[in-house]
Amino acid sequence: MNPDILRERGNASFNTEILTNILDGGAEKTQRRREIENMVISDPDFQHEDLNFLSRSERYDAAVKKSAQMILKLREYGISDPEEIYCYKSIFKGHHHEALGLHFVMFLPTLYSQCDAEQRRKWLPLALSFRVLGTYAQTEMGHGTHIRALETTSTYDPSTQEFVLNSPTITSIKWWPGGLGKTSNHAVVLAQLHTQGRCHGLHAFIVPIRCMRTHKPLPGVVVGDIGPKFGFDEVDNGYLKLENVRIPRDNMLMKYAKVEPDGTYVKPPSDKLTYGTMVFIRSMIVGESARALSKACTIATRYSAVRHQSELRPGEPEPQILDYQTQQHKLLPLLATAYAFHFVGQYMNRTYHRITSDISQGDFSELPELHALSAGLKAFTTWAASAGIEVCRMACGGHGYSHCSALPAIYVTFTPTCTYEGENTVMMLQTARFLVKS
Amino acid sequence: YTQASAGQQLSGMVSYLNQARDRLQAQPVSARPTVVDVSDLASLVEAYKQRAARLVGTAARNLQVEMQHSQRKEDAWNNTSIDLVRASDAHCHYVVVKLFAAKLGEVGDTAIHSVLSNLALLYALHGITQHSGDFLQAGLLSVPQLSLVSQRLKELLRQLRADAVPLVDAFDYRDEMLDSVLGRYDGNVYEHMFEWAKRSPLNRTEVHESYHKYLKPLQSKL
Repeated sequence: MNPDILRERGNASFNTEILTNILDGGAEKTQRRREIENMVISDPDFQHEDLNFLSRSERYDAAVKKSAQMILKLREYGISDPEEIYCYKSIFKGHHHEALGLHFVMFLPTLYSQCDAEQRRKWLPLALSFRVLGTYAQTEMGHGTHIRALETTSTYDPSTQEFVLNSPTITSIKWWPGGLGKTSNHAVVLAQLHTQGRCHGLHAFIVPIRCMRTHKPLPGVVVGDIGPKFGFDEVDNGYLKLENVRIPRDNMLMKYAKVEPDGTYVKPPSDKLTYGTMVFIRSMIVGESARALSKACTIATRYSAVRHQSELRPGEPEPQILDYQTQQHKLLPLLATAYAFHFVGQYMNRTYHRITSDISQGDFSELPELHALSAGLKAFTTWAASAGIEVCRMACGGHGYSHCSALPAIYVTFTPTCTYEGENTVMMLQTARFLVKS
Repeated sequence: YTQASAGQQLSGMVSYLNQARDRLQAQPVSARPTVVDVSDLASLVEAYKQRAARLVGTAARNLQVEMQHSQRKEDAWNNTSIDLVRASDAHCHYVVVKLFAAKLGEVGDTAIHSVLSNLALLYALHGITQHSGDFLQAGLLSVPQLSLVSQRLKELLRQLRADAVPLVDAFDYRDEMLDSVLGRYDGNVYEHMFEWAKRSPLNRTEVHESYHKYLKPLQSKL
């Protein structure tokens, strides 16, 4: 053990373990989290070469392999509680994304929240057994957060009781969904619903995109990877062009809005319900902000205790850089921010579950506030965490620039949260609309 | 804001706008009370609340003014959007400070309560230094108080310095999860940094093939 860091720990004014318990939500949760960590970390199947030294294709390959192994392990260990699955996954994937991330984070929650009873019976077993590998295709090449402008169409044909999906323009090509390029065989596609000569706005449809036997793209489906990005090397973010793709009527997610066999449209009780999955993800991102920032703070603070530089007083040895007031000013407010966001993340998690439980009982009264708060806090925390991680990197001098610090990986994996699931400025304006209306 | 101004009672995180009606009558800055104690977290939460209320009110009023000048309400919205984003930002900042302060009420251990209180105070004061204009404009802080904020912030840095490493240890990230040479729990950074560099694919051979392909031919031509 480095003597500087040993001394730092000896100076603690509090019991670290008790604080860890508070962050986890109780001593039992800490114990269970550590058990799960041990399962992953001691598992030889999850050992791999340092991803920093691999090509993108090799990294994607390694990520798919790990995801497949992870699914088998979850079954083997009987881990089924959503919080424990989340914990297991966050450990095994480290700072990177997992190849099947969208299947867990968006596809499955969409099925749970938007399928009617009959659809749940059909799709959930397929998705939970991974015969259906899903993603969530909302964003288009020419359209982001303003989802009312999405161009993909789904036109109901009562003669065959099918929807016909099309990407009518270049800008309507679906763009960016994780796992869409090579991994998934189904996608929840957000498209403008046309029936009986009228457009009824955006609705969600389950669209098969690859053959479940051969994994080849289905007729009318043009699908592929969008190429290297700023990070996200493990994920095949994809494009999807639909050319007269026909799907059965019951592939429209019908828990709220419906299309009857004759084409009659039945309205949902709230137009915000279609975007419920995004609200869920935004709520989760608040906790992710805390997680990413706390990792960066841990790295920069420990390194600042070990690193000696320059001199404070002439003739004396180089002090730890954490002794410089400027270094404290860089790192300690960020540490406070990480703690603040951790507690806000806990609050958002509780609030999301409380309000969605009310919604399932037919009470939509708090949905607008949840929508506004999740949008605003997603933007607020991701902006602050993203900027904070970069400050942590620079607080580590030249070594922070090396991939061995993990700070570049944390940054490139986290900073897209400022733009995905709603670009932050747009999110803030959504919150503002609520505040002004209130 | 609109509902609160019309006298409706709001609940949840926006309930502070219930006082919007009182603030509708513009008061001179000098008439507003200032936060007395910059070391008191409850006072700071109140300051953040009033800042949020003020910025929401300002954005809403600016929007109304724009709507009188713009032909379309969408244009008025666009022309007020900088104010609106500031208002949302202030609202979220208030929510974060409020929730952090509320969390302290759940912490029973005295030593941990003390260190988390200092962190919460640091978070709140640091936010004030970054947005001092808002607090001054709203009359929530005076210029001399801003100096006190700065002074108190430096004191907190000194106090928290001693606990910095234990505070990050409490996040409880194992080395395998951090995957960072700089952030190693044992602090043995430099030895492992050297080991890591040696694994670079460029070091698989003593002489890289690019030397034979390009540099040697170049040297032979010059």
